[in-house]
Amino acid sequence: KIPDPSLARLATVYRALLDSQRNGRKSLNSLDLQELTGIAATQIRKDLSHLGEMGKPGVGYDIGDLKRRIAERLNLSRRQKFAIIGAGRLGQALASYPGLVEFSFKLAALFDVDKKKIGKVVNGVAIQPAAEISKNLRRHRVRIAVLTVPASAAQGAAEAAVQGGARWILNFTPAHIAVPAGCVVRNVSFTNEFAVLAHFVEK
Amino acid sequence: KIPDPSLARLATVYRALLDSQRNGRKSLNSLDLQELTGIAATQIRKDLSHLGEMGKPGVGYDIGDLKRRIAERLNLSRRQKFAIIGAGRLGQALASYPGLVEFSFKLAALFDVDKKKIGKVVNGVAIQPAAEISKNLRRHRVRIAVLTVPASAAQGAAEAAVQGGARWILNFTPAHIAVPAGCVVRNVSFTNEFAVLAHFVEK
Ligand SMILES: NC(=O)c1ccc[n+]([C@@H]2O[C@H](COP(=O)([O-])OP(=O)(O)OC[C@H]3O[C@@H](n4cnc5c(N)ncnc54)[C@H](O)[C@@H]3O)[C@@H](O)[C@H]2O)c1
Ligand SMILES: NC(=O)c1ccc[n+]([C@@H]2O[C@H](COP(=O)([O-])OP(=O)(O)OC[C@H]3O[C@@H](n4cnc5c(N)ncnc54)[C@H](O)[C@@H]3O)[C@@H](O)[C@H]2O)c1
Repeated sequence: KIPDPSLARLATVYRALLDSQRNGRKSLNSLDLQELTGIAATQIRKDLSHLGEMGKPGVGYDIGDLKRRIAERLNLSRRQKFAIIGAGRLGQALASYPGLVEFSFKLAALFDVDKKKIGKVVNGVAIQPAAEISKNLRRHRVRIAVLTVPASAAQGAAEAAVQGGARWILNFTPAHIAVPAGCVVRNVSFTNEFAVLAHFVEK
Repeated sequence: KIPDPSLARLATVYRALLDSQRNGRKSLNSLDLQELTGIAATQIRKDLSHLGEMGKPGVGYDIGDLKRRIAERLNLSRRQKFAIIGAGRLGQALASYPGLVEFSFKLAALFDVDKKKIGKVVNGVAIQPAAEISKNLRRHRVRIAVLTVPASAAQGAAEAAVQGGARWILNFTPAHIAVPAGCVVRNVSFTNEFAVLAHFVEK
């Protein structure tokens, strides 16, 4: 099993490989990857060792090959449908973010309670009433729900999603969410990014 | 020096302590913290060991004391001013997020190029023209700049911020930013959260 920090770094390396391929490169080495991602080359080589035997020393990596191996190991090539509950500022910014498509995440549904937002189309998906969450997730077999509602609405939104068959919840709200056994909640906070930055500001 | 993953987890623990204190609790143990944060109690005890001698076995932690020690070690109690460049969906969601105040981050300025947004007030701060970035950051001694502009505008925005004295950049755009030596760029991507989640979806 790959530890979380390695997974996050491998996802960053994967994105850098996609960018390089788009710019016409065929191969690169761990120093190139350090330049592109800001992650130390020694750390990248350690993370890549989770994928088994890698590149020939001194020759570098074939971008197509490395991309495939990371996608397989990280399960990035399987199409994952997700729904966003709370189509406000953060919800819509996430819905429009091109980075998610690169990881085969497909926005399947958007929900909100605000009558003024229902029916609006964001990145090709129409915002639906929150009352439809359970029915809609079940019909389209959506397993991942992203919560970008106010903290006070988070638990209710999670329950509706779980009732509709969601098993993985990405919680952007500051509320603590309780889910039944078998469901996984990952809490996301940008404040952790700020906190890590603050730690360096002092040095 | 505390490794990044520990810093991010300690920031999560810190937020859980703030929540518990608000709910009137005086003390708690590592199992309580596991319940509140989703981080394993053994991992929490390991992370807390970076702070030196901790709580008495079996007695738990005094919340006020633990909070102070984390804030000191992570440098969270020093007020850090930051500016947001790009006051669109993500920029405004970040500007309004109450979690940042808890880490003593104070929104000092917001910038945009869109004439319709300039002058609008978000969380008590008026959106200013991007042409004012360097002058404004220098006048208010702002060292941290958050980039939430389109990828094509990211490098230019970073240069204006560095010219105004910013030394730490939190880059939410998919663009790779080049900065002079002495400046630090941290790239933030929610896609890493999704990628880590995807890895578990399969298991
Ligand atoms: N994790 C972080 O670091 C971070 C950063 C910024 C914002 N946030 C959080 O993200 C959430 C959204 O922030 P925002 O700035 O986009 O807020 P917002 O007010 O712009 O959006 C919230 C949306 O949720 C909708 N909503 C309310 N109740 C609902 C329900 N029961 N079901 C479905 N939709 C519902 C509202 O109509 C609104 O459109 C907040 O909880 C905020 O604290 C987290
Ligand atoms: N890191 C992630 O996982 C993630 C997730 C969502 C969005 N994003 C990124 O965040 C950025 C913002 O996304 P959004 O949905 O808020 O977009 P948006 O279009 O709503 O906001 C962008 C804002 O930047 C302003 N702007 C454009 N050029 C500027 C300049 N030179 N100086 C100052 N302001 C300028 C625009 O007027 C607009 O208000 C994008 O780069 C997007 O790719 C990243």
